[in-house]
Amino acid sequence: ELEPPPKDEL
Amino acid sequence: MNAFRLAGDITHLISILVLLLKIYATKSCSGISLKTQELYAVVFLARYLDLFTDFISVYNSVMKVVFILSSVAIVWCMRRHRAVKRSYDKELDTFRHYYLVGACFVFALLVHEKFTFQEVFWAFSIYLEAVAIIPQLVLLQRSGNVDNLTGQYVFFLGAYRALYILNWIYRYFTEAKFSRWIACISGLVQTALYADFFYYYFLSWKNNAKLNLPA
Repeated sequence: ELEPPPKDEL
Repeated sequence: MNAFRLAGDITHLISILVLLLKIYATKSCSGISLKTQELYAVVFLARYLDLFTDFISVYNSVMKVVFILSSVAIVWCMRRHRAVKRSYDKELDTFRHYYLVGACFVFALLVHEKFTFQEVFWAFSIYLEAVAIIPQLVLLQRSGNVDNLTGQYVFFLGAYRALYILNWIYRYFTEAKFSRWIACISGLVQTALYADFFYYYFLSWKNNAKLNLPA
């Protein structure tokens, strides 16, 4: 399973 | 971090500062929807649950804290400050915003990236932000007039939305792994709501007439 990218937006 | 996102964050911050300035300087919140402000406070509280679990950058953490504190401060002023409270257009601000909260939460339970506490609340905050402006637009439509600072507040919020869309387009083409379709689609819905407002706001400004939004 793909690791979701970190939520870097506000 | 690209220029569009930074500019988007800055205009978002400016919109909140304009609103705080209006309330502080005029001791009045006339024309401002408490319901929209409450929704924004809920949006930030639900979205930034990751403040203590995921560290992105100092910038990211500081902005999160600023957004939470400023949105809670605005709600506190409108509810508790004696003079500000008196100027609140309660009888015009009648949109049933609890329905929006409920609908967005149910939608977040159905559509999310992962079924975890944090992810469901993240999706909920994204959906709620997309529709949080509706009580404000309804209030403006009912009162039929927009003072300068309220107009600028909505203008900067709209600029933030437009810049975030440019940011997503930029990221889509420059980052291999960028796929934030929940945020992107919700962002488009939100921007469409603003575009509608801007159209009528522009017309009223051009004709030097009262703002008149269709039902």
